[in-house]
Amino acid sequence: MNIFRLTGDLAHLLAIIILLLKIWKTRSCAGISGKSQILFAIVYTTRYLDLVTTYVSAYNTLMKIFFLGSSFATVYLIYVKFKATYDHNHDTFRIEFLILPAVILALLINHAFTPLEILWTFSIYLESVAILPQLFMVSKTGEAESITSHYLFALGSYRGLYILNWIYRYAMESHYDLIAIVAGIVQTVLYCDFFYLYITKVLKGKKLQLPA
Amino acid sequence: KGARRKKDEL
Repeated sequence: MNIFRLTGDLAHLLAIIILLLKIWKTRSCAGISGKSQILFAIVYTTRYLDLVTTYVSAYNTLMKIFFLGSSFATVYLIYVKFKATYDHNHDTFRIEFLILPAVILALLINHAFTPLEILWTFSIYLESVAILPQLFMVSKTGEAESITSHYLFALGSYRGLYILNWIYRYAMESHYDLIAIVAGIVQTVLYCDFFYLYITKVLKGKKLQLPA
Repeated sequence: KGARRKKDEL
C-alpha cells in the first residue's frame, strides 16, 4: 500500500458517500444517471468475485464489501425508493454499447483465459467507461448540482491517484499491470473536460453549466 | 508479469 493508492481509495469512498448522502438527504436522484450506477454495480460484482476465496487484508475485504453494498444500495435508491425522481428522459445512454465492447475486449486482451481473470478484465474495461452515461446526462441537462459535481470530482480523482500509485509501484516494486494502467488512463481522461469545468467554475462558487 | 501476482488492488 502507498499514499497514492490510499488517498485514491479514500477519494473513491468519499465519492460513494457523497452520492448516497445526496440521494438520501434530498430524497431525490435528480441529475443522477441510474445507468452509470448499474454499470458500477456490475463492475464491482465482476471484480470482487474473489472476495470469499482470496484474503488480501482486512482493509481490502472491508472496502470490497462497502463498494459492493453501496453500489447496490444506490441502484435500489434510484430505481425503487426514489423512482419517482429518476430522470428517465435525460438518462438515455445505451449502456449495451459499453458492456458489449468490454466483453469482447476482455475476451481478446487479457492476462489469462480463465473465468475469474476474464471477469476481472471485463470489470476493468467497463469501469473505464462506466461514467459516460452520467457525463452524457450532465451534458444533456446542461448543468449539474454542485453536490453532483463534487461526487464526480472525487470519483474522477480516485483513478487519477491510482495512476500515481502505478508509477510508484513500477518504480519501487517494478510491478505493473498494463491492462489496469491503460484502462485507468482512459477513465481519467474522460473526466478531463469535467475537471476543467469543476476547477474553473464550481470552485468559484458558480453552478456547473456546460456550454449548451 | 504483474498480473500473475495476487491482485491486491481494489
